[in-house]
Amino acid sequence: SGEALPHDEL
Amino acid sequence: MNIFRFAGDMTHLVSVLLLLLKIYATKSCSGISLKTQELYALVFLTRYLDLFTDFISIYNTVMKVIFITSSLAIVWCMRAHPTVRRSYDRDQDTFRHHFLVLLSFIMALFFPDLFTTREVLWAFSIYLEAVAILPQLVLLQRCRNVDNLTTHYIFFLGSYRALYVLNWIYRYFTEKHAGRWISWISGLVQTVLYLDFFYYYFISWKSSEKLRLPA
Repeated sequence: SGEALPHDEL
Repeated sequence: MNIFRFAGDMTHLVSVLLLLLKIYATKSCSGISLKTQELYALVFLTRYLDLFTDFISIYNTVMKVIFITSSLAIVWCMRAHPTVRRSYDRDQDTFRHHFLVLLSFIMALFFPDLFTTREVLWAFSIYLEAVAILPQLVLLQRCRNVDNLTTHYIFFLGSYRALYVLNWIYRYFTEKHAGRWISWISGLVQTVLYLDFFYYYFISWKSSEKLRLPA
């Protein structure tokens, strides 16, 4: 994955 | 946010509250592995670095603060609280957890999502959490009589990541959010490590006897 996925989980 | 992830977060919160209750109510940390608590403190400190930089939601921030402060408070309690520290099973809690830290860090260097500081530390926290329970499970096998609060604590701690796996499955089918293979694999490994405990926890619940892991 090129873009850094959001860390929306704990 | 979906029901599986919310249930997972609540289960995780309950496990922390159970541990705090056990230590506060019994003024004792017998049967609790300090090494697992230290590993979890490290997991949260390296995973929630974005606490002050990326605001996602009030809920997200509050939960991160709760997990960081509670894990540090428990480590402090077991190391320095005059009453609690005396009940720590120092000579039973002998797992070489430094190797788990080293192994996870090497894994994170080789297999991060992106090779940036933030992502490497995030991957480190995910790999480390997958194995952080090992010192506690080994201690549980050595300490014959462990109180119920401790076994309930471990049960809820193990259940939360299983619920997260359901959350990733749900997100895969609903949001086309493939998620991160690091989370998938580590979450599955983490849950599998508990299967043995879950089995004996279920047996002890059915036969309403104290939980006993085989030696």
